[in-house]
Amino acid sequence: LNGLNSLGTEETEELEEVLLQADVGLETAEKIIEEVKKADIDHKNHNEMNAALKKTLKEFFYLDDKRALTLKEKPSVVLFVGVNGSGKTTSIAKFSKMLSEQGKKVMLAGCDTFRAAAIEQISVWAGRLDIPVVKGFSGADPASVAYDAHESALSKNIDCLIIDTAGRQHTKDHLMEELKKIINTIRKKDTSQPSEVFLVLDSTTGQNGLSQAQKFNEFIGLTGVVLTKMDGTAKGGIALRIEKTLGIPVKYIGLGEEFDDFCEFDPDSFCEALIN
Amino acid sequence: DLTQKFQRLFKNLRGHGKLTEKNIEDALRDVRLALLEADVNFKVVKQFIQKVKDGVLGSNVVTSVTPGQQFIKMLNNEMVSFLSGGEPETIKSNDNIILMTGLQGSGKTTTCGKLGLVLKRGGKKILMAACDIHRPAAIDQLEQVGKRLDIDVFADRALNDAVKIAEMAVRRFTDGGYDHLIVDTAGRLHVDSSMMEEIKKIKTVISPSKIYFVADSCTGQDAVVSADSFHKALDFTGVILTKLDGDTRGGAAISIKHVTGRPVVYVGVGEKSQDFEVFYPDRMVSRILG
Ligand SMILES: Nc1nc2c(ncn2[C@@H]2O[C@H](COP(=O)(O)OP(=O)(O)OP(=O)(O)O)[C@@H](O)[C@H]2O)c(=O)[nH]1
Ligand SMILES: Nc1nc2c(ncn2[C@@H]2O[C@H](COP(=O)(O)OP(=O)(O)OP(=O)(O)O)[C@@H](O)[C@H]2O)c(=O)[nH]1
Ligand SMILES: [Mg+2]
Ligand SMILES: [Mg+2]
Repeated sequence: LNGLNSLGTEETEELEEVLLQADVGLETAEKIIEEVKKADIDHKNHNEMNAALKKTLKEFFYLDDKRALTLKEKPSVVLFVGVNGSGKTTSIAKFSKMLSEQGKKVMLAGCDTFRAAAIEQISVWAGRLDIPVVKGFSGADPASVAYDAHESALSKNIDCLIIDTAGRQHTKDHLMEELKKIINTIRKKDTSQPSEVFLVLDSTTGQNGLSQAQKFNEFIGLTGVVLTKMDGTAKGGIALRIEKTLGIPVKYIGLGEEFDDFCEFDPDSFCEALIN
Repeated sequence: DLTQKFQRLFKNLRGHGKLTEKNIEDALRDVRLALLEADVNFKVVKQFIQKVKDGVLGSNVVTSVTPGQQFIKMLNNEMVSFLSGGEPETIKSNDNIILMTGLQGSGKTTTCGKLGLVLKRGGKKILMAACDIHRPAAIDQLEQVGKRLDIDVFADRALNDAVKIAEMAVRRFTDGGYDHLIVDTAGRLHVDSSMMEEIKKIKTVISPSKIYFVADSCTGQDAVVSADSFHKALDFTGVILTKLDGDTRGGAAISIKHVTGRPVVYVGVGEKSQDFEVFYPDRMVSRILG
């Protein structure tokens, strides 16, 4: 009977350690182990074990039909949000390059009017990409910058307007309301927008990542996750919990600090990397 | 929260006297879940649970009238002692040169300003050095931070070498009669060997008396890996944990202390320069235990 006593305590512990180290969290780790134990395989066979484990992990990423980029109308507005330092501005540069290479006319909106040199930072990226960026003066209302950018994008026949926002803690309601205001401002001109709202999440984040996703989703609704800094040693396992429990698909991965260090999220290679 | 859980777990024992090993196992399972949810590294959790278990079995918790409260008190004390100890690492007047290091986006540049402000308010003359030549507008960022706080910043946009800039900054520090030099560096991965070589070289040329590993408090299990790696490369003296104004429990504090032996010295509690505090182990423990 391949089943309940198939996995010894030592193997179970080893499996649990791999999963915990990957930041999947204890409850998720226990669920995965239960599934693997029940699997109809030879649990003593290393290859079959790995295959079963990978299959179980991939089941958390069940939103493959929602993973593709959805750009509605023109200009399609894509909003990048997330906590401080997660990699939003850099991800926008990478995402913009990707769209430009697909022949799309891209414009940036520098709606981080708060942090020191945020405007200079996005301007450098826009310059490197040779794409227009609409920015405000430091301390300006982010929603007003979004408004100006949207106006400009409409008049300049832009395909995609990408909005950078200031980092913020999801526990600060007034900052979360600020994001709502940006979205409402865009909706005044086009109720079909934004086409996408991406949570940019640092892959070294632990279980707090779920709280981040929950809160941002509650306030503004998220359509996808960008998981950054996957070129480090963190596995980004919190993404399993986010996609499974919140129904938000992981769409892109950040793999470094340059333009090309960006790719579409592939559950198969992600799960493969997690168990290695 | 844990206290209520234990009150419930142990309340059936009142009148029956002794805690059994089974009761303790149940309680420890809850502790384990709480600590893992708080992002304490699982290896550290294992050791900690064992310590608590041995402590409980050998103590008067077992025969106490309020075992739940006693248990929590023991947990608390064990964790506080886990986080305390080691050299007190706040800046002294002869800590002239301070090096800031850490992973990308952890809060180094912002924290340079925070530390500078604290020292400036103590009447000291501060110089900050912009040694991140890698991130777009990094020098602008530190200069703006310095301008806002009226703290001098040394930068050289013509020099394309972080080590040379650090060297020049030390010269400016000495010639300018400053009390403290705070050196900001680029975020880097512990697995990026050329960047780890760079930070080692910076350390060699500036010879800092304090090296702070600036870490994001919402870091998960990977905290032990990166901290261990940075510690082996630089032998940093202390940790600054940032973004504690969020709702992360901050278990990384325990993991980092455990694997490096280095204490958390300061914490960042917001984006403004004033949002900076000295680290108190007992406050952190209440937060981690939820
Ligand atoms: N190694 C690595 N570094 C990254 C990645 N994405 C971003 N970074 C770095 O992370 C740091 C922070 O990136 P930003 O783009 O400024 O992050 P942000 O979310 O816009 O930050 P705030 O606007 O301050 O909240 C920078 O040093 C980036 O170069 C990635 O995928 N890999
Ligand atoms: N909420 C909050 N934000 C913080 C704190 N410390 C820093 N930040 C923010 O975190 C983001 C990253 O801060 P930086 O100072 O640019 O981080 P860094 O380590 O210098 O980044 P790199 O140089 O790219 O590695 C910014 O948005 C800061 O305002 C803190 O304690 N709380
Ligand atoms: Mg940014
Ligand atoms: Mg910096």
